[in-house]
Amino acid sequence: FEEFKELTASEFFRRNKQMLGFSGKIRSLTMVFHELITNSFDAAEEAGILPEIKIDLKRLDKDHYILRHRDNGPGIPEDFITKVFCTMFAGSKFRNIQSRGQQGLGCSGCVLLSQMTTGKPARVTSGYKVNGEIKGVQMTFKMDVKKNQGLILDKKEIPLDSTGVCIELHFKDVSYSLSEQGAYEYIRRTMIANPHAKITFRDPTGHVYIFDRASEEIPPLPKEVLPHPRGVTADDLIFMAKHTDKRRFRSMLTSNLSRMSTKRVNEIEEITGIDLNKRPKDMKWEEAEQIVETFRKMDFMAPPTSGLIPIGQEQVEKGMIEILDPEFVAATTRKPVTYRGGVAFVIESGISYGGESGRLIGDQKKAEIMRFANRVPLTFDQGSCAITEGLKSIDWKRYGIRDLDNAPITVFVNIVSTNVPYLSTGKQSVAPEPEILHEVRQATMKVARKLQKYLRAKKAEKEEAMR
Amino acid sequence: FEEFKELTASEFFRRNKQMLGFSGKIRSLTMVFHELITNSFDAAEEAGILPEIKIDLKRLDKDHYILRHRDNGPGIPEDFITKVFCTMFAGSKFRNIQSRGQQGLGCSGCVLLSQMTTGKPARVTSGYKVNGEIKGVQMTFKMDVKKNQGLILDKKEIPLDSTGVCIELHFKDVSYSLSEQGAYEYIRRTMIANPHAKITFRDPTGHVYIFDRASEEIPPLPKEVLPHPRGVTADDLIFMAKHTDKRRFRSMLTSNLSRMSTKRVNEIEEITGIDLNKRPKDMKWEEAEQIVETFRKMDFMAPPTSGLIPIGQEQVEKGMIEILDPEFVAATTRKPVTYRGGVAFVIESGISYGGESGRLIGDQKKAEIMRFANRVPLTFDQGSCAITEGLKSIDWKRYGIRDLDNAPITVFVNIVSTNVPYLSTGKQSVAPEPEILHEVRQATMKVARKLQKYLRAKKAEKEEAMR
Ligand SMILES: Nc1ncnc2c1ncn2[C@@H]1O[C@H](COP(=O)(O)OP(=O)(O)OP(=O)(O)O)[C@@H](O)[C@H]1O
Ligand SMILES: Nc1ncnc2c1ncn2[C@@H]1O[C@H](COP(=O)(O)OP(=O)(O)OP(=O)(O)O)[C@@H](O)[C@H]1O
Ligand SMILES: [Mg+2]
Ligand SMILES: [Mg+2]
Repeated sequence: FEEFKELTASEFFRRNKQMLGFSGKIRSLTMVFHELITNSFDAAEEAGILPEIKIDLKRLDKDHYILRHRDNGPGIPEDFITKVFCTMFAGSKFRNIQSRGQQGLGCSGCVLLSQMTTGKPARVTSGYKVNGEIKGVQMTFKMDVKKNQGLILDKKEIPLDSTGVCIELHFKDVSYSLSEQGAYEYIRRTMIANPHAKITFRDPTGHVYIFDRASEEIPPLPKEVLPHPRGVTADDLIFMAKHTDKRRFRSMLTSNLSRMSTKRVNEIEEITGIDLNKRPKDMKWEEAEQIVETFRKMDFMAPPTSGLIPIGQEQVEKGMIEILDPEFVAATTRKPVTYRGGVAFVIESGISYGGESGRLIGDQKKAEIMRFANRVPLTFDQGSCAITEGLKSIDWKRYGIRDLDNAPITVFVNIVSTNVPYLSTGKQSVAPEPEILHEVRQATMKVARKLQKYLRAKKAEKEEAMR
Repeated sequence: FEEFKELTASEFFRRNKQMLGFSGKIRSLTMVFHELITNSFDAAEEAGILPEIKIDLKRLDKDHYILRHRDNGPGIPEDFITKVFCTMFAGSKFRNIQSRGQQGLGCSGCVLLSQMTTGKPARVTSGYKVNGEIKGVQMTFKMDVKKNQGLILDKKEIPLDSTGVCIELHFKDVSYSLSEQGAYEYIRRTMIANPHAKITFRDPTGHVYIFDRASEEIPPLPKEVLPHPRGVTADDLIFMAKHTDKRRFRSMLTSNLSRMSTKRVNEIEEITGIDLNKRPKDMKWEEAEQIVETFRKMDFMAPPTSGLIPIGQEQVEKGMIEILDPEFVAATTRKPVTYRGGVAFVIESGISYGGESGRLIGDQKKAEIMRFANRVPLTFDQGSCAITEGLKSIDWKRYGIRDLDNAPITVFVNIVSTNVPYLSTGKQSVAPEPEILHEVRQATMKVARKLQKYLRAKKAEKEEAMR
């Protein structure tokens, strides 16, 4: 036990950067784009701003780049900059609201990778409002990996005329690629799910791509979705009880759980015989189990539809038409349901046939699967993802598709949730929770039935034409 | 930024227990077995003891169990018990020595799952030597999830006549299963790679399985394997320089890197013109990059073969014969090489044909893949593992196997390393580092060639007999 020690989160991830998704040169750079873009989208949307990002990737040498990423969000106050970029497990996304970020790791991981491959500090310029005025600060800093905090090397006030964050990072041992795993393809897929965003991307050759807005509508802001009684666990109730400021257990229930009215609380009190007026801290585990067991037997309304914001059937179809130019497209959005812990989620699924649908492998068109979570493209770890598992479990023959290896189709699946159960901190695949698998299948079979109708009609037309 | 906060590691994993591998009832219980068994094996081997474990799984109700796990290792000193079981990222396996554990998460995850599903405390009895005498302590404790530390509820001295750790945990929402993903199969596979261990397992029906030792030889203890110059990065050198107690950079090099002699250090000084007598902290990033670049051009001996301890060709074949009763078996162990960062690893591969080899799916025998890392069976996440990727990339037709979906073969692959690059904290799949993929292919093709010879000879014999 002389060797026994405790690591900080940053020390752990420095040893295991593949767990942040930084494995391989192409994938590492794509993951950096992913982390910075998702942060900028979250920040702008929260502030009610249509997101606009300017990205400039300069190539200094083979596998050696400078990345400059600027957004138009509300910026980051000076006192939070090193916490945001140099502290792992630090963020503002730990609440029950749908957002792309949820771990407090993303941009700190980018700073860590930059520092590990080049030894250079990061430079952030942040414009943010203080009492209606725009304050501007520029900071140069490094991560103290041993302590999971930042080391400020330079700091100065600079005049800025708009809010937003601009970060400049150097990278080595990464590679920009136009392949399916590369940064360009990542941006393209991001635009399908985020038509209200604009990204201007200048690639290493100097070519400027403008991914323009297809919609001037800011999507409605997701609202807090409290845990649903159906699925919440005894541990959740005890954990809430420990950290609540409510004086009575019953008021904790009504304020912390969705669909929990005073009437229902009285019902529970009646059924279990437990006094719910007592203080939260006095609730025992066995009682919490009884309460959760009673929840399971009661009828609660489904989770509210307003909190989660899916892309929407219309926009999924529009996005697929735009990039795939197919002869057929159909999408559907399911109602909210919950998985383990009472966490609400919505699955939406779209299918397109013909045109650019599917992927050409050799001389054969295979089904292309586009996975998204909270509007973010999932590019890697396809093999272990619940979405893939759900899609592969469908009997495609019943819908006129011989099999997924032989079909000019693209299947688009997006899961939105207040907490997506990712399989690893790289956030590229979703855990196969039974409820999620069920919803992926149901949503996809619904649009597959529409495809089947279309294919039958097409076949009938053809046979008609041949007579 | 009012919502901005920092989570402790335990808070993070409480929200994301699927990242510890606890996803699904069967898998969750199997992962608990995995974490406790690997800890007991590591502890006994480090102390030069043949590992012996007694496991008792009592079923109290549907999906409700009490697990008692006792080992014969050196025990845990009283002052370390809560650190071991209640603090995430705390352990003794962060050095450059091959061991099953490497993250400091495993058994803390088990305590967390127990607490989250039952609210019950954990109870540990530990017998450990102090000045030649055996001291015994029994502790009952819970994890303070907010602070990532333990809360001792009870502690007493008890007389014990041997060293070792006994832990008792309650679990709900888990399920014991005889299926491939269940705890029984996990134990069985563990025995293939650890013939020197003995496990007595009493299952919920009361049936006692004795997995007895097949060998009385304690495997040689792995030795520290320093990072190899080929692959070590500039960041590694700067990180070492920051935390070394050596006064000169040159002595830091010779003591922290393998195959680094004074002669080689002088060569490097000559080639780069950098004064290697200076203090480690005075080394600049650009100079570290130059040094690493020079390493790449020099010829270093391969990493030492003594530090890593593979299972060994003989034992792999013996193990496969024992459980598969095949008509043919062949295994091979590759020499140590390094992947990114100069981390040494060894791949060993075995292939068996006929008998119980392969897996019956419907009426067809498919190839069965048994993956191991540092002698630990990898049961889950097969789809995303480098071992699977390496095996699938082989052109099996060349070796007389039509394809992996159609072959009565079992392929056994084990990777040993001082740091296995797992893809997630669940430690069930390995990152596809190019060097690892290469070695998996080379090792497997070598034994596949032997299989091909056998199949040809068998075919020739058959044709001969038909004349
Ligand atoms: N461009 C930005 N503008 C405003 N705030 C930002 C920006 N980027 C990051 N932040 C803030 O910093 C926090 C930490 O970001 P980080 O990417 O590390 O974690 P996250 O986005 O919360 O979760 P994840 O690890 O899943 O990405 C965010 O929660 C947000 O509050
Ligand atoms: N049965 C045991 N006997 C002796 N020491 C133990 C035992 N179990 C755990 N330990 C000690 O506690 C530490 C923490 O164990 P834990 O399982 O949390 O992490 P680990 O084994 O180091 O890494 P991993 O998360 O990869 O399993 C170990 O490194 C070891 O020092
Ligand atoms: Mg983020
Ligand atoms: Mg362990």
